[in-house]
Amino acid sequence: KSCSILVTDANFECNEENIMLQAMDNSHIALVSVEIGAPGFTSYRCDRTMPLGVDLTSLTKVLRCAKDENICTLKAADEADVLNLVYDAKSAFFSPFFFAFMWHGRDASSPFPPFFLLCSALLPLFIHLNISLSSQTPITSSWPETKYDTRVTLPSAEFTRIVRDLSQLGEHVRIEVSKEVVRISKLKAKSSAEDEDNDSIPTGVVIEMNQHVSLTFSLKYLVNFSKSGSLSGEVQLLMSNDVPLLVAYDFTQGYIRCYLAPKIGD
Amino acid sequence: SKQQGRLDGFFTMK
Repeated sequence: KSCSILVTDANFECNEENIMLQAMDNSHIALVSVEIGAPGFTSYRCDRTMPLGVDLTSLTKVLRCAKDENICTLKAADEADVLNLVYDAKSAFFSPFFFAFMWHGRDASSPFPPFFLLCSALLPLFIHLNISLSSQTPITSSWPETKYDTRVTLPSAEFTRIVRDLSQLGEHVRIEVSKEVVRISKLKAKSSAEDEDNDSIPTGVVIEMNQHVSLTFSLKYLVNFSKSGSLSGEVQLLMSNDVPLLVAYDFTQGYIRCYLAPKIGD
Repeated sequence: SKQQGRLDGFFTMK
């Protein structure tokens, strides 16, 4: 769901060890990279390495049918053109219903396909959902090995709150990191004198830096990135001057990493 | 004023 805000369709690359997704948004401003290791699943089996091209907008709509306590099983057969999602029916709300969303065609660029909704109080205690598969162009990323000048680690809830609040005030934000201070500010929101008075490091913020960094970013994207905050208690902001920001959420068996090109020029 | 940069050059489509 976090990814679908940024990219409309992408390949889930599946192998024996993990599921990975990497996709750039249409404007080439942001990129999202996700990995979930096999141990992160209750059960996991991949007999053959294969890409699952998925329309994330459709997938998100299908996922909204699940409740948090539902266990979701994803299945794709060899040569199949659908991804099958099965929700167990622990939830009383869904248990009497059978939902079948079915559509065909491998072209993920087509508009949201028609679907059929079948409901019956007599059908089994499972929800079956199918979404069509397509192939997307993979992205090579030799770049993520980049060593960054700064790394700021902070509670993800704090980051979410900051970017959400600042997005009410403006369209972009400046992130400055010096030895003892990380300042995330709407440009010209305060006088520099006020800034000096308010400089402090909130609890749970760790700054690692080799060099002072000052970059400006679109808040719209940062707000979208921050929607992954529920996946991890901490978020890392990795920055060097004049290179894309890396916003990294690591969880036990994987990660979601978002890259954002900075604003450039004067 | 600043302009929005792009990721081209950092990531390439295969």
